[in-house]
Amino acid sequence: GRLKVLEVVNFKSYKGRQVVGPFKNFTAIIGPNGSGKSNLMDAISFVLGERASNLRVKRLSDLIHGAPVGKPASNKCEVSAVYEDPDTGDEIRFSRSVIGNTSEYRINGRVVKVEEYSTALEKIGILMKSKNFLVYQGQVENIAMKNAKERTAMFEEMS
Amino acid sequence: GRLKVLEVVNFKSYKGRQVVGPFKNFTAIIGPNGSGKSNLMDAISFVLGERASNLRVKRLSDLIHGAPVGKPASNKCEVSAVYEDPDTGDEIRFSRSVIGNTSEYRINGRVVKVEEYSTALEKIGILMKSKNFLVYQGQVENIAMKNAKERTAMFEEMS
Amino acid sequence: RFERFMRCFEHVSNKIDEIYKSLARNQSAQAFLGPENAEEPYLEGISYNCVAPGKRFRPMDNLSGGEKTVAALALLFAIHSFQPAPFFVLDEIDAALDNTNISKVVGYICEQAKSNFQMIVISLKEEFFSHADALVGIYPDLEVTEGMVGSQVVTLDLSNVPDTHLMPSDGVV
Amino acid sequence: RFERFMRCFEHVSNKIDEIYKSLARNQSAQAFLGPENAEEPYLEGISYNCVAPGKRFRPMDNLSGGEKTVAALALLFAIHSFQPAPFFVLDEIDAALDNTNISKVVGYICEQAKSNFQMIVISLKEEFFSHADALVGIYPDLEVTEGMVGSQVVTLDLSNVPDTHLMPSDGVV
Ligand SMILES: Nc1ncnc2c1ncn2[C@@H]1O[C@H](COP(=O)(O)OP(=O)(O)OP(=O)(O)O)[C@@H](O)[C@H]1O
Ligand SMILES: Nc1ncnc2c1ncn2[C@@H]1O[C@H](COP(=O)(O)OP(=O)(O)OP(=O)(O)O)[C@@H](O)[C@H]1O
Ligand SMILES: [Mg+2]
Ligand SMILES: [Mg+2]
Repeated sequence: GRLKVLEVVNFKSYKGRQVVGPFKNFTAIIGPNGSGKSNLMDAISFVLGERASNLRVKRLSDLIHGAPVGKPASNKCEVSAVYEDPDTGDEIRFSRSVIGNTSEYRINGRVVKVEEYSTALEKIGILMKSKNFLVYQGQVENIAMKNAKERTAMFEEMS
Repeated sequence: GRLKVLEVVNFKSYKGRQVVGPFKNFTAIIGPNGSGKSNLMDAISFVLGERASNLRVKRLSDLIHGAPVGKPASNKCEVSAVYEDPDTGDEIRFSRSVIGNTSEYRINGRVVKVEEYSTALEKIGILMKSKNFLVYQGQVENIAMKNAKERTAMFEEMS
Repeated sequence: RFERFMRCFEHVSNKIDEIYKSLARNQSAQAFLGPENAEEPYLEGISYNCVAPGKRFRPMDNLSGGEKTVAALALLFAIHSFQPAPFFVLDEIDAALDNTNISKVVGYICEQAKSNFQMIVISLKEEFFSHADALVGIYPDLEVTEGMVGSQVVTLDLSNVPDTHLMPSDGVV
Repeated sequence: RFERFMRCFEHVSNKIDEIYKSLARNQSAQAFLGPENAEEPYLEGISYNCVAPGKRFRPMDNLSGGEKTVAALALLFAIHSFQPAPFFVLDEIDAALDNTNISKVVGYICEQAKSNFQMIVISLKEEFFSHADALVGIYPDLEVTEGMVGSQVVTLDLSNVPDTHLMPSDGVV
């Protein structure tokens, strides 16, 4: 399967509702320094369950557009990712939002607990525990330079 | 004043004696990945007194060409930097070599103690303690992201 | 538990050399994962070593910035072959690569993207993003009310465009 | 001791804003150094804040990769103005910069290199190195005896060449 479309609502530098996509087999995100490219990656990590410290913020509420400068555009932000299984054409819509400082998870519009959400992600091959498919800006060399013990721990988590 | 010429002898990937220069007001070092560009910066840092850990080696003897693969080209390596004062035309030749695992310092060919060497460098404005003029690969963002206490310590060292 | 660990470790260490060779486009390149304790690898560390094309075996911290990036991508793709996530998101992984290595990495990505994984990359270099099937262009847009700069998005579908250099070298949408 | 600290701190904090404005080529850019304890700055920390062109004041870790690089260079050059070393050596500082920021940084370097300092930069990007007065080209060279790859050097004096794009985009000597 694959990611088809991403929808961001008041997430970081993205004001209001913006739809990104459709994503193809090889999609490149381009734009000048400071335009919001890494923020879009943060949106993808966020909807897959990433925690605040790996999203470059101290608190989840800082993800809301304008919050870091004291002018939040709303009391909530939301990201939805539409996942598509190309063989069957089935689609699943994963959504996560922050209201105040707590997260709310939905699958196809229905509110679910975080356990059900991560189990559904694991079913399509997304394990947020080992995150071997996300490489944040400036981190690529670290993958090769882990020490021997850290590497064993990485294999431990994968198996 | 400024750096005029650099001479490297069996230093890292540079076999035998190689002369680099003359350096102009704005000189760029270019070449493919792994060709030896950062090794040339290491040569400049080395001749100014930098310690092994900031030269990407565990011991000074690993700086000798071929040493990390057990085939050292010689029992010593040496770097000389010719500094020129454009106003007077005077030149000073700073040299540092490693024999075995200890350093030897020379000014215009004469062996000197490390204290005299660093005093002569300070006279031309090179303070290896604060190193504010060397930015190693991948380190540029860290200059802005130091924490507040580290920044005070930096000003402390400069004054 | 032990079986699962060994299955994972053996799969990745069998694959890593072949992936590194095809990423570096050079049969003399070598990569291997070695347990420090062969009987019980999960008790001790696992070392990772690469021999860059044309060079001899040496410690990993001897590699240059660009050589480390290629070694890291080989490990990333070898791990993926054991536990395939549906897509990758890679943020400016080409920062330390010269143009020769960029075209090797892009070539590998284009081959894989057709068959077994979806690639989403962030890049500033035309040599990299001009081979994509679709471009997502982000541009800053001044919000009049708040005096703040926000992000706007435009999407270009390139799957029908022949794979040539698309943009002037500043490549910004 | 206290006087020396204050002289250094005051010099750099007076200069930082002007240097950041000219590096970013934008008068709306702002940079300031602020002691956490105004009476005795050397007792506590010193904070550094930048307002990127067109944006509002926000914590430093909110900046993007490219914005942090420009902020770092401004601080580096401001410190240099207090304690001028005879030359700089900068290794791939342009890795996170887009072409617009590269031309701003190169413009600043070319202005300064004429008067008060010597610049030695390592770069993979033609947009950066094509403005240099001299190029030092490093190329790998196979040493037959050892089977090892070594480095060879060639130097090109460009001071008489008009400042145009010199190289094909792979820029390798
Ligand atoms: N909650 C928020 N509300 C509004 N703007 C925000 C918010 N969080 C971050 N930003 C802004 O987003 C910008 C950074 O965007 P981002 O890191 O995505 O840039 P980028 O496109 O990746 O740039 P680069 O190429 O330099 O890496 C910053 O200028 C920051 O101020
Ligand atoms: N003592 C030594 N003898 C021989 N070769 C060495 C020695 N030390 C390091 N090397 C080799 O030098 C090479 C690295 O060079 P360097 O880091 O200068 O590359 P670079 O040109 O900066 O590349 P990049 O653009 O990827 O940063 C490595 O391949 C390493 O094996
Ligand atoms: Mg970014
Ligand atoms: Mg390098």
